[in-house]
Order: sequence, then structure tokens, then C-alpha cells
Amino acid sequence: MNIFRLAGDMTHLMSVLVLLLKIHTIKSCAGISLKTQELYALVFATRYLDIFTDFISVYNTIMKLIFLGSSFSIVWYMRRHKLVRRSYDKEQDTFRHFFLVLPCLLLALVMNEKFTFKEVMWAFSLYLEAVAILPQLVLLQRTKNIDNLTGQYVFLLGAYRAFYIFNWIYRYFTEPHYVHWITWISGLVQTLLYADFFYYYFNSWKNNVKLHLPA
Amino acid sequence: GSPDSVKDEL
Repeated sequence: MNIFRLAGDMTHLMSVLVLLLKIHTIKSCAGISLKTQELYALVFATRYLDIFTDFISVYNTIMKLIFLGSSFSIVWYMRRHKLVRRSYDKEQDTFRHFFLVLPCLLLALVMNEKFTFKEVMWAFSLYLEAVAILPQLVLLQRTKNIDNLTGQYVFLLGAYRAFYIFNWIYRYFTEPHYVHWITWISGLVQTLLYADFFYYYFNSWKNNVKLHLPA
Repeated sequence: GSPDSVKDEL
């Protein structure tokens, strides 16, 4: 465990927990894409198939349980909670899961470390994580409005991506066997999509400030 | 680091 990895895990954890706590507290999920949240729940469910078969560390197991629990809780809130689901921008959040899930599944069947169910699911989860933000990006472009909730969530996710790239570079030079193309390429694609997200975020933020300036 | 260390990431 290096400092970049820990910082990446912590910002990733905070992004999910901040979102869950805010939805729970303010009973609103305005601006948040349910499609993206469902894709993340699917990402964790397919990546952590090893949770009960391969023990790595107490830290690893607890983190996996928290990610699974919190991501499915967010989906539950947005779909089932009577107040939260009223604030959901359903008409705007129209991205189809299918268009992301199917190509990722096909790619995982072709590009994997070993052709076993667990390995294919693991590769699938990495490809899907890379593009799972797209429905959120589309929703953001449509509503052209980012509140603090969405802003903090995206900022923390972006920090997680950046720290993980530093972690891979660090591990590449310190651990002789650490070569992992599937993780790196999908991680890089994901980070580039976040850079795009940040671009829209700062643009919207800038425009909002301009709008509020006195004439 | 062993080859197994790869999947210790979240």
C-alpha cells in the first residue's frame, strides 16, 4: 500500500459516501444520474466476485463491503425512497445502460487475462467503470446546472482517478511483476472522460458566477 | 511484489 493508492481509495470512498449521506440528509438526488449509479453498482458487483473466495486483507474486504453496500443503497434511495425519487430528473436521464453494458461485455469476452467467468467479469467491470460516468455527463450537459452535490461528487471521483494513476506509476517502478494493461488502459480512458467532465463543470460554474454578477 | 499482488486493488 502506497500513499497514492490510499489517497485514491479514500477519495473514492468519500465520493460514494458523500453522495449517499447527502441524498439521505437533504432527501434529494437532483442532477444525479440513476443510470450511472446503477452502472457503478454493477461494476462493484462484478468486480468483487472474489470477496468470499480470495482473502487479501481486512482492509480490502471491508472496503469492498462498503462500496457494495453504499452503491446499492444509492440506487435504492433513487428508485424506492418516496421523497428522493421525486427529485430525480427522470425525463433528462435517458441514456440506455444497454449501449454501455453490451460493448463492455463483448470486449471482456475478447480481452481478458484468462477466459474464466471470474476473469471475464473482472475485465468487464474495469471496462464498464471507465464509461459508467457517461450518462451523468449527458445529464449534466442537458440540465446545464451543477449544484454543490454534483460538484463535490465529481471532484472526489476525479481525485480518485488521478491518485490511482500515480499509484500505478509508483507500483510499476517499485514492484517488478506489476504490469497490468487492462487496468491501465481502461483507467486512462476513464480519467480522460473525467477531464471532459471537469471541463463542463468549470464552464458551468464560471457561467453561473457571471449570471449572478450585478448589472 | 508477486504477480498475485495485481488484484489487491479496489
